[in-house]
Amino acid sequence: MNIFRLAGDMTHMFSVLVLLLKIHTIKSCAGVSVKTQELYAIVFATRYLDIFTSFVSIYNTFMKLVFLGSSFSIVWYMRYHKAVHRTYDREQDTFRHWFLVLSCLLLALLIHEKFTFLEVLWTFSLYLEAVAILPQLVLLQRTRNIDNLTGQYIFLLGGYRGLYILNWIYRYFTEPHFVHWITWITGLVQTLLYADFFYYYFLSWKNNKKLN
Amino acid sequence: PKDGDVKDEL
Repeated sequence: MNIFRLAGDMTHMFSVLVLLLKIHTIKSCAGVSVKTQELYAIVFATRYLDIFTSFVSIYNTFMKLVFLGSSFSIVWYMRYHKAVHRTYDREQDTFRHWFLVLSCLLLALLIHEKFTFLEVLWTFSLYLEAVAILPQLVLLQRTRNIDNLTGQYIFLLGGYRGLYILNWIYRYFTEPHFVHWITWITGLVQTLLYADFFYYYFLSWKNNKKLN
Repeated sequence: PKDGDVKDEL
């Protein structure tokens, strides 16, 4: 475990906690896409199937449980908690996210390292994570309104992805056999989506305008 | 997981 990886994980955890805090204390999920949250729940559920079969460390198992628990809690809050559900932007959050799920599943069946059940689902979770933020970005563009907490949530998520890339560069130079093309390319695509968003976020902030 | 295995990540 290097410092980039740890910082990335912590940033990731804070991003989820910020979102849960917003939903739990303000009882509002305005500006948050439930589609993106459902995609993350699927990502974690399919990636962490190995939680029962391979033990890495207490840290790893603990963090996996945190991400599984938090992503499913957020979806539950947004779909079934009455007060929170009332604040959900249903008319604007119309991204057809099941197409993403289907495309990523097909891609995972075609491009993977090993054709086993766990490996294909693990690869599927990488593909899906890369594009899971799309419904959230589309929702932000539609409502053209971004509150501080939602902005911080996306900012922390972007930071987490950036730190993971530094972690891979570090591991590539310090560990033998650390070559993982699928992980790297999907990670890069995901980070570029955030970078693109922040570019426009920064421009609109600089011009003191709403997001365009 | 062995050295260089990306599956020890989250």
